[in-house]
Amino acid sequence: KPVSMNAFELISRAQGFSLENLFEK
Amino acid sequence: MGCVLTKKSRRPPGYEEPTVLAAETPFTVSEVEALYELFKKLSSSIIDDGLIHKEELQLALFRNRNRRNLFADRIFDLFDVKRNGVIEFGEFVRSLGIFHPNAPVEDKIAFAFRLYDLRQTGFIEWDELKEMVLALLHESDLVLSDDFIETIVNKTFSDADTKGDGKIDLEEWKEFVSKNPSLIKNMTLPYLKDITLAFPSFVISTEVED
Repeated sequence: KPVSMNAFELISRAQGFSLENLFEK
Repeated sequence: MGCVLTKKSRRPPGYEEPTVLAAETPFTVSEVEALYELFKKLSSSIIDDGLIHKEELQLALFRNRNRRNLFADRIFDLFDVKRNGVIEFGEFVRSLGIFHPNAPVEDKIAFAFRLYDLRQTGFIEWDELKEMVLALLHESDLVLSDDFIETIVNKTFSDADTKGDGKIDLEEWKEFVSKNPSLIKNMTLPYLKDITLAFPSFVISTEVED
């Protein structure tokens, strides 16, 4: 089965790889 | 002799004037002042010294000061431009500027490259990419077989490592991002455009007109 998933895509979408939480009150 | 504590003297080490920072970043003076409110909050959460320590960044990102996270470590290292173990206000604003919706795309691409170049060798290497995938899976409590993870990493390398030397350099990374622009979506924080709404208290104390 061909794998079309891109590792960087997975990483960049991960919640833990986001700075958004900095702005949570 | 009286002791007058002026506003200026209360500024922490590494404080830079909003006008200077606004001139060098996509932020307006008001936005820099709003970021100062955020900075004050983050930099006093554990040690009230006006500097962001790694534990404070981890606390802000994950609500947990002791939870080590690969991404938080890398972000801290990249924001800590002077490499003195703390993030100063100027470093905070300049680094966040890269995440502004109006920041140049080239800056975002270069920052993402440095973020993923875990060991700062100038290349994103196969084992670094695997380490990042493992970190995100751990973060999300997902379990995938090692074989499957390596298949994903191999496939990504076969697409991105066009020179075929087993590592991704900045040139290959730029080319790969141009084909997959969604890869730098996490390099833009739309929230930064509304930062003055999130931290309006500065409006009362602001000293400088935009």
